[in-house]
Amino acid sequence: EQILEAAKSIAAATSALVKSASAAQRELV
Amino acid sequence: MPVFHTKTIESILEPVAQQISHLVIMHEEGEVDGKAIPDLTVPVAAVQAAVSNLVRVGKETVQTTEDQVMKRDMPPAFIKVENSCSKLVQAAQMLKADPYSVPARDYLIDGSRGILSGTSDLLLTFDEAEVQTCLCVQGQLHFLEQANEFSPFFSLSSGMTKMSKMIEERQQELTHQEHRQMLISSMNTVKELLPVLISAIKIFVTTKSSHGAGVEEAERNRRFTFEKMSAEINEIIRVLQLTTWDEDAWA
Repeated sequence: EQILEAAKSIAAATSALVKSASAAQRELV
Repeated sequence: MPVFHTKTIESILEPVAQQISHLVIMHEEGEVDGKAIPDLTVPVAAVQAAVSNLVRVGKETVQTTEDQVMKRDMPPAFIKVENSCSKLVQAAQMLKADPYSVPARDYLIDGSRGILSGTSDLLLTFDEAEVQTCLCVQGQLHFLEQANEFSPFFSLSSGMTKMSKMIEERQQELTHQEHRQMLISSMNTVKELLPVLISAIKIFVTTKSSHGAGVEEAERNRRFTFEKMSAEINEIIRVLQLTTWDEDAWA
């Protein structure tokens, strides 16, 4: 359970990171 | 074709996988158009904190679990996640200095993919719980095969019930329809063989204890049923260990 929750946190943080990179690029298009 | 092996893993990782694919496309465009990526220090720090937490929780699990597969397979997954996180940190540092840096974009993509892959590996190590239960039933089956009495059957029966329940839950979790059907089919065969096995053991034990005729035939029959059941449980184990990435090899 703890590992599942930790994996969810990693997924959320990675998702936020990738979104930041993608969104920033999109703004500059 | 689903990319992730189970619905739980899919629900956690599929959204991130899609975003990474999107980033890859943008990166390819960026190489042509030279679009900038801003400072990613803050979101990378959040990933770093989440990775540290996962590794901490994972190491505690490795120390406390008796599952040898988990002990063996989890540490390489930690290393993969940690190395990938280092790439992200490097990418953020490089992008801070040069928002157009192409190597930094490569690091960003490699790091994100590595985090995804390592987390998937880590979650897959939990899938071995069902395999352990099947191996336990195999052990009980082997023990019963050596015994000349009926009493060890009761532990096999309870092991079978546990295995059946786990396989039922597992097949509902799988994203691959073929794997689900294979599990259902093999488990049904095992269930059908159980009364046949009980009967074969009873006949063998009775014939042997009464020194009656046909002991050899009863033993052959009993062995045949054991072998059939054992082969079917091996098939269940094989399917349980199939992941998306094994599929080509398996085909």
